[in-house]
Amino acid sequence: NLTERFREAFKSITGQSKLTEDNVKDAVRAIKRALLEADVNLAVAKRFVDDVRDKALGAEVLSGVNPAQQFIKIVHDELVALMSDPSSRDDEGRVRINFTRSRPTVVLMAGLQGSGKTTTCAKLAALLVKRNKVKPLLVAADLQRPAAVEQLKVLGKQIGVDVYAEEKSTPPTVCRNALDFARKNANDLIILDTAGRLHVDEALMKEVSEIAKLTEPEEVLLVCDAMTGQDAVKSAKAFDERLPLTGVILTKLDGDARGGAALTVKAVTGKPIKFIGVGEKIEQLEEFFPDRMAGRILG
Amino acid sequence: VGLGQKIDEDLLEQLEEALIEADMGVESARLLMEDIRKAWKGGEIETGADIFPFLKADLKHRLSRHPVSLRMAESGPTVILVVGVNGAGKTTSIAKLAWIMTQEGRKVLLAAGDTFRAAAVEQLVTWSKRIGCEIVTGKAGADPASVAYQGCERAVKESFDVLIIDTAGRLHTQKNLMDELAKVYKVIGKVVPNAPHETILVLDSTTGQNAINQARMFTEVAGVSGIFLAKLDGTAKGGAVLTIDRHIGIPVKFVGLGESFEDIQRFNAAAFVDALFE
Ligand SMILES: Nc1nc2c(ncn2[C@@H]2O[C@H](COP(=O)(O)OP(=O)(O)OP(=O)(O)O)[C@@H](O)[C@H]2O)c(=O)[nH]1
Ligand SMILES: Nc1nc2c(ncn2[C@@H]2O[C@H](COP(=O)(O)OP(=O)(O)OP(=O)(O)O)[C@@H](O)[C@H]2O)c(=O)[nH]1
Ligand SMILES: [Mg+2]
Ligand SMILES: [Mg+2]
Repeated sequence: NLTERFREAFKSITGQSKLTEDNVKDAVRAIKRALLEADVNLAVAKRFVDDVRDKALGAEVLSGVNPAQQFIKIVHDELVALMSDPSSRDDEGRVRINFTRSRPTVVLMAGLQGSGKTTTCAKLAALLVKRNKVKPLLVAADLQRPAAVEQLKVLGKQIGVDVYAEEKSTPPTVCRNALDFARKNANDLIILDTAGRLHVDEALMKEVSEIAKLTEPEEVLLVCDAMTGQDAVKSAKAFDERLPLTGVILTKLDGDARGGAALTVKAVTGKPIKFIGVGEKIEQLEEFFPDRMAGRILG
Repeated sequence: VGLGQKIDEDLLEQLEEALIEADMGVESARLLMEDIRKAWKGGEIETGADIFPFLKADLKHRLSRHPVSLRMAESGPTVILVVGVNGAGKTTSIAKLAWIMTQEGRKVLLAAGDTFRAAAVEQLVTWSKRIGCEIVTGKAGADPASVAYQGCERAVKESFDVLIIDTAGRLHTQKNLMDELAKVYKVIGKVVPNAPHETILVLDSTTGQNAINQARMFTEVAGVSGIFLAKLDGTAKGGAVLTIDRHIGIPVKFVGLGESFEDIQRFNAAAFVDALFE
């Protein structure tokens, strides 16, 4: 566990009655290193350990508690606090999707290439059918990747959900027409699957921003791969600047990536991580729990 | 030597941070700084102004040790197995390899070995049509090893120069899927002697330290011989390949610079290292 791993670094705190600037120096360095090894962005990690140092300094070591364990608890609690977002939970503590009654609720999925958007669109549709008894419409707005439309159609068929697609069109047109189709088809939820794009591709970032302006989504979700490294800070910031993000979905957490990107993305965008992908199957989408993520990041 | 002059610690810290931000990893970056300190003490680096050029030269040298050319078969088809985690860019990278080989006048055959994911076969079939090369496909849900087998048989029978086998994305932590890949690898070797001649691991440039685990585990079951570093047209630097080079020694052979089949380049160590610090 973390206390054992950092036994050497925490030697200077052991036996102390108070956590001071001097005796937490090694421990703080060890935490920063652990965060970097977990792929937390460097600037985010630095800011985090500074906050932790401030919280730890002057803390009276609780009697009967190993000071190292107390320090770890401060780190853990601070990580959990950073990745939590109580406003994104309902009264029962479940992740909230901003449903509207006035028209079909629109959910826009965006993110870098290969992050898991198309698969997650289907997963989210299935989850909301089960949880909220909605009648979703999946929209194949990726007209650039070979067989992307086919991929969504196959997934839609697997879960018994309609897929809206157009042959020769453009993504914004498909999305606008999908809204009209949804009304006629009595769908109360629309999930827009968009093409993967680089945050430095100006034309494509403009396109997705245009889709958001056109469809005014209740939810704009950034789909991010859990194994993303330092670059998460750049892509998350760019997507947050160009889109009215309402949340993040972190995918492929069934792997062994420590997932530091979770902390980076939350720190940089302030938007809640709502769900996590934990496999390729439709049912493998779960609600995000900050305390589980904190433990995973710390290793 | 710096005549007993202390090394510029601020500069070292800046360089170390640049490497961490390039996804080289905190331990590898630290080891590299130790190498620089040794070189400074040993007189290999004379002034502070020489530190950065020394570092770049060292990295370029490391990454240039291995050949970036593909190992070709002495006779018969060259078999290239393409592997990697979900969404890394395998299928698109295969299209790029097929294009480059076709441009070189080789007769290329593709095998749609991802029999699992929705529309995976259709995706590769579309690419084969755009490039103008043949493709072997199996029934939906077919055993990937059987598609690899059919690909190898046809490549030999119809005298193809190159066979490139696509596989389903898989996380290296999924034992059953890694066993499945080991079976594909074994079957290839049974049909074509010394095959696969190359096992290419496609790595997403945005991947952090997990890339090292991927390289290790995929090498264990399928003998990775080269890396295709995809999505290098983004802002990620792909520094994890430096750590892979240091600990496992797998060379980067190609980089992916976009979503079209032409967006491929053979790996250029000098350009890669310069870009790390930009
Ligand atoms: N293991 C695992 N695989 C996942 C998860 N989510 C998605 N995948 C896989 O990741 C790969 C990429 O998923 P896609 O849904 O095609 O990703 P995408 O973001 O739509 O890709 P582009 O449209 O090309 O940008 C596929 O092989 C999926 O099955 C997950 O949570 N765990
Ligand atoms: N910008 C950019 N995108 C790329 C590059 N290589 C692949 N992509 C994109 O990444 C996404 C995933 O590519 P795929 O080829 O489907 O990846 P894969 O590894 O075969 O995915 P699975 O089979 O689902 O595991 C697609 O949207 C590709 O267009 C690259 O070099 N640059
Ligand atoms: Mg997609
Ligand atoms: Mg593929």
